[in-house]
Amino acid sequence: TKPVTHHDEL
Amino acid sequence: MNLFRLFGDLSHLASILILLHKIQTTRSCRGISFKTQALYVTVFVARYLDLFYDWVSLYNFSMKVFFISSSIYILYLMKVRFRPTHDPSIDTFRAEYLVGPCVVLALIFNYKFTFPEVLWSFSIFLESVAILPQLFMLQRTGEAETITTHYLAALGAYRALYIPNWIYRYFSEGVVDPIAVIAGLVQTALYVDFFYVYFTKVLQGQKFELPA
Repeated sequence: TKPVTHHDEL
Repeated sequence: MNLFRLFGDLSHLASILILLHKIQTTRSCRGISFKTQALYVTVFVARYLDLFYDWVSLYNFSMKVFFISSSIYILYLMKVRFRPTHDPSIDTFRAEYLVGPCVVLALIFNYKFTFPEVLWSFSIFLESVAILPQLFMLQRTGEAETITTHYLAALGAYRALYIPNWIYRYFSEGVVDPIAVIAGLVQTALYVDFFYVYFTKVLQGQKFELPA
């Protein structure tokens, strides 16, 4: 898994 | 977007509307911690400033604008409009004990050592503990108006619903956001005691009262 930041979340 | 996140966001939205409804109809902010509300303004401003330079979607944009503006409006209601109904003497949790460690944590744990990313991390950490002054106040007074407990339940449900959302995203998109997940688990765990009383008393039609 790639540690992606969910900056699309609120 | 998945249903968990959508319902989480709607629950968050509902919590704010319930709080506004409570303040407007009772014309009082009794039982509401000003410190917690001020921390939420800090959280939203720190995290959502990206709405000026990062476009995600209309949904994302509108929610950010709503969360920032409604939280500031709530502070106005508490500090100006219904000021006499707010009793600072029971809102005694030291908020600086939360802000300080969150700043330090954000400087250590972030995805990139840039101003917006550190601010983002800070807001995630601060959000996870921002409810503590409110829960502390509840603990002190030992009881709460039913409408206030509905507000807290909706607010607690919001981050709880994000947990299945993250599990879903892990399997469907193969992505994981350790900072948000760990802070989200902490945030949800803080509500466990509250939810226990909420489910066993308030939803059975009784008053929210903590055992003496």
